[in-house]
Amino acid sequence: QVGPASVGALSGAPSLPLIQVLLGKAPPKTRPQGRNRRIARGQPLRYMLNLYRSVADRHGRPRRNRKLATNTIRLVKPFAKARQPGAGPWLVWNLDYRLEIQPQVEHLVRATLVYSQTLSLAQGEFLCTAELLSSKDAIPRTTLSLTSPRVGKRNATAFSTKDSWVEMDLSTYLQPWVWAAQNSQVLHVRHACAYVGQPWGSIPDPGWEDAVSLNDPFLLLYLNDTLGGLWTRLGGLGSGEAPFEEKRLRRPVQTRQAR
Amino acid sequence: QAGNLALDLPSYLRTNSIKKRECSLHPFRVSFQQLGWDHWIIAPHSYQPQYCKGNCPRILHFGYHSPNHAIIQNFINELVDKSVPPPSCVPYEYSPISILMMEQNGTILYKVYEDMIAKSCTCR
Repeated sequence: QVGPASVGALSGAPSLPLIQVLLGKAPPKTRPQGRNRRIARGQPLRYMLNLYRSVADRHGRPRRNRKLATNTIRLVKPFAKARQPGAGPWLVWNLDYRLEIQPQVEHLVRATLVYSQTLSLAQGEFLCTAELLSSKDAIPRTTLSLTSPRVGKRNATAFSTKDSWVEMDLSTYLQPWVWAAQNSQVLHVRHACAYVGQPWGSIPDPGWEDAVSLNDPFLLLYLNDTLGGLWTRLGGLGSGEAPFEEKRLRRPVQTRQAR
Repeated sequence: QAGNLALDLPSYLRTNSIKKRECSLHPFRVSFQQLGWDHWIIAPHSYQPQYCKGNCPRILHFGYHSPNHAIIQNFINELVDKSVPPPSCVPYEYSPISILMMEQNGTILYKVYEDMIAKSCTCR
């Protein structure tokens, strides 16, 4: 039996690569109890848990029949949000996302903007949409436009399906040279929702704006974190272990010659 | 002298008396709560790293995937100099683990960490 060993207790071991990485990612345990859990909740957490369960079993072992092309997926929530007035029946927000990609250690393979097309809330049913904006002048880069919600063309069953997620592929807009040239890793997105749960023109229950506002779109960055990047991040080769690791990677054990 | 050991290999392989203490993979599970990491690792709740334990046999047969160096070191320990230790029982193959976690800024991160679960053992 061993007592709980916090990450902090291992901070005196900077030469341990895994510990070094964990120290860089782990939030401090000194936060008020439960706060970390509250940070990760709602739709983003549910989405990531579903994704996790689809690719790994309950012990974290990758499923044989379901492999991802990348070893890292980062869910990014907006860091800034502003309500945009005067958009007809739509309630519109402008959202800013910080990509925080480290090009020297992380290779961006794919990026998507994920949002729920229909929201089933206590206040009613809502139709939502999102579009990517140009980083400088806030001009829509995607073809989506804010027209009247097409209530008549949707049937009730469409809205009864909860969490109708849409993944908008942003890969073509997020090539490294694009955001590197702009010297900014901030992405601008417009998110719009309209109340459609009752005959058009009715007024939803109070508080629906706040409820819808809790379901902001989020980014999914599919990254490949490289071992080479890890060693670079740790400040180069120090202990002599790295050359062995690199050698092992170049010639896997499975290909060793028989003795 | 080393050749004599090799000639003894067939009879050695037939004896199973010390097999129980021989180098092998053992199951082990630890929760992330025990490691003090449960405040930022969302899934899984527990981790099964497994471990290798046991004595390395006098004659390292092919099943241990021991490198030539380990076999020679074993001979040296057996025949030449006891101060040179016999090979150690250590993991040979590993598998990765998928972890869902929170970063400091509240970002949710899915990450695959390689070489986190021991799958088999070797003597080297």
